[in-house]
Amino acid sequence: AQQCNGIYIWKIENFSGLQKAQEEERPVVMHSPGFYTGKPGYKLCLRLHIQLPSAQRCANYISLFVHTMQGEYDSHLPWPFQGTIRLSILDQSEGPERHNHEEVMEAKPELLAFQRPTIHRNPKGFGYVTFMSLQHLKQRTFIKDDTLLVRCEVLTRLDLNS
Amino acid sequence: FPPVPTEDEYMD
Repeated sequence: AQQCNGIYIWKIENFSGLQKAQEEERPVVMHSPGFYTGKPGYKLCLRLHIQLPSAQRCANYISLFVHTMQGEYDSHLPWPFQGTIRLSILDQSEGPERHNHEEVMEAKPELLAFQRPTIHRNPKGFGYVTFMSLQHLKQRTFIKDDTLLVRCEVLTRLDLNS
Repeated sequence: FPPVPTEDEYMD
């Protein structure tokens, strides 16, 4: 999971257990392992929440954010991070008619989220509070074998220049 | 309308 040419797939297992916790109003927040956007590359991780039924405005939504992490190439990389990040929840249907749920976002270099991290994981992330509703999750095969697949594809400005 | 990405802070 560490080197992936800019594509990382995060397998979240036991999703029914997470949903049960959420239904019982227990907060569900998870971080992915760190992954590199290339070699050399930026170290990033994903943060996923299942918002509680009692949450204001974002109840029963999956929130998804990207965080920068301290990585082994940081001193050789341009900062702030600049590039394009495509976040997807993968449709695991059999056959050709797959409809992933996707959003594409452009890094905003003026934000703290894209500065070189000064601690293990930058507390500031960038992404979507209302990435996808739990209702929408039921409409296709987004859960298979009790597993949710989250994909993150990163194209950095470094990639574009090389 | 498409959702808008935002900065969001999370501390353990």
